[in-house]
Amino acid sequence: SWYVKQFRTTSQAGASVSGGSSNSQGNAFLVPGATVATLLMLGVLHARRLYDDKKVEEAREKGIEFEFQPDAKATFMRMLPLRSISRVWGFLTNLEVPVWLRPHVYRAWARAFHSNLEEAALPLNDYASLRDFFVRTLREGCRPVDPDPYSLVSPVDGTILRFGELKGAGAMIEQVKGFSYSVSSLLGASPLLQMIAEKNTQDESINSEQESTQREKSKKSWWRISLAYPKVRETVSECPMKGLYYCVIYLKPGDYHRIHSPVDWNVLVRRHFSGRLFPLNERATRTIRNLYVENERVVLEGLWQQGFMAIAAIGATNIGSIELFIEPELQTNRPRKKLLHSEPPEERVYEPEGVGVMLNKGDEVAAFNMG
Amino acid sequence: STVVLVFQAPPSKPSKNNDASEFRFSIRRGDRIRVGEALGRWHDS
Repeated sequence: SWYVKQFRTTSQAGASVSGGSSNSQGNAFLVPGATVATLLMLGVLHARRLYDDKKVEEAREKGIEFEFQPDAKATFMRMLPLRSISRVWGFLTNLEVPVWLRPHVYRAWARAFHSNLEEAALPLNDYASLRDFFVRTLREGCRPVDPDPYSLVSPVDGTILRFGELKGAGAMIEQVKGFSYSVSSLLGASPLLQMIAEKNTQDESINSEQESTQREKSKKSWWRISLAYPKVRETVSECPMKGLYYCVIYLKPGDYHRIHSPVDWNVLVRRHFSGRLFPLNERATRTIRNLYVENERVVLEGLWQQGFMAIAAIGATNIGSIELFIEPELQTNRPRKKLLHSEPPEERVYEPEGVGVMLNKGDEVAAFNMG
Repeated sequence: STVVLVFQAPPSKPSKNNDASEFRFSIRRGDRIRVGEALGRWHDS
């Protein structure tokens, strides 16, 4: 208001004395005025975000769970060119930072997103860009792997959103209370998963009256699947009845963004879904439908000692790239003319077929990156 | 970004032959977890 008042009095005084000079003085206030207004707006938006987050946290502590509720912001999100925005962000963060500025930039990032700089493997000056810094490795020994041979470990740093047991081929995972998505839509049409679900169904329903039709159906799909995965058929058909489980882990921008192997396993197939790049924060999970199924993601699927194993790495607006160390040539978040939701994923079966790429528990598998 | 893990493991409810190796998660919703920390365990029967 101070600026507006100044502006008004100066322009009035100017007008009375000489017309031309009042314009130039008005212009002089334009830039500072706009700057202050922009800073004020950003401040208000940030304060509102903090207030919303506080409310959500308090509700969660009271045990109140928010339900799925699309809103105008989610609708607006659908209209934005998020993939292009993400690529521009990747371009900007890939710009080289002057050496003298690097510690300041990366410390500011760490302060803003609660990253632990002590764990970075290299001195801060060695990271040429913010993108390099973001995908940094950690010092040796920072992430010891649980020594228990009968444990399955976390592949990433993050927050546990959901976990539990899945039932049958049409199994659903809850995105948020009131909305779920199917495992098959997340992982893609997986003969392996279908084989396991049918085998489980077969085991459970072996005494049921529909035994003959069930057996017929299973036999047919067995044939189709075993043609595709002859070696795998023996492994799955012989193992005793297993449970099928899931776990969803959210990575904050400040988290360590490399993905490690949760067990010793053979990666047989890789599926790359080109998709949207909605944000994946808590608000988006409550307001955007099919968030994990629509977003760009890479799925690695294979077998471990106990049977089926799949990891789906799902990108977001600011972190749209997924880099596979076992397949460095794969590129995600590429410009696409048209993005069809029903478009099948680009799939690759790793050689040798039925054996694939062997990974040990704790091995680095992939990394998320900006843009 | 988000990672979803889908995997088979010994059933959490003992199956007919009382297989004692059932898998159990060792986490809670909202927990902070790090690479290498156990998500769950089972026992070899």
